[in-house]
Amino acid sequence: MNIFRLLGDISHLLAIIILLRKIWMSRSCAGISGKSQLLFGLVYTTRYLDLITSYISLYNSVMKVVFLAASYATIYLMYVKFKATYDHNHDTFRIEFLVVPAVALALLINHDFQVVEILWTFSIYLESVAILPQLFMVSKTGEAESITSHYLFALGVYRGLYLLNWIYRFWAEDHYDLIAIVAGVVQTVLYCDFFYLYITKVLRGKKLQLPA
Amino acid sequence: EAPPVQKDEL
Repeated sequence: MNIFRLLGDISHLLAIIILLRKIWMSRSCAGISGKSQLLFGLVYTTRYLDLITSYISLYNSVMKVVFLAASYATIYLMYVKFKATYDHNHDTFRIEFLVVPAVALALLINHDFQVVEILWTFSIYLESVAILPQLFMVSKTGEAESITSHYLFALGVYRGLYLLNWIYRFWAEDHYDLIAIVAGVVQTVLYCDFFYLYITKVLRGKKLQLPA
Repeated sequence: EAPPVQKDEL
């Protein structure tokens, strides 16, 4: 465990907490893409199946359980408890366009043709694009609440820090995983445009509003 | 063939 990895995980955790807290405190999930949240739920479920099969560390297991629980809680709040506030008219991204290619790619490019490995690979591919419905929703409405922006920023920072972690691990441990790295680069690049808007607008106290 | 890599990342 290096500092980039630890900060990345903390940032990831922070993003999830920011989102849950926002929904809970405002009693509303307006502006949040339920589809992205469903995709993240699927990502965690398919990736963390190894909770049952292999033990790595207490940290690892606890974080996995927390991510799973927080993800399911978010989905529950959006689709059950605060369903009335869910902005589904603006959440129109077709998720099959992400899920189907992720399945196909996982079957074609993987480290080992075994169920758990393919599910892990699928989760890596899907995670890299799972935020697209949310970004699409922001672009459709042309704006995002500051708190939603903070959530997206923390989520983007998480993958950015993981990139630094992989560079460090390659250099220090001779360890690298090309599937994770390529997908991680794609994922981070998707956030770049948002990072720019976040830094130039949200951090200066303005609302994130896209130019008309 | 290389052994499966242990997935120690989240």
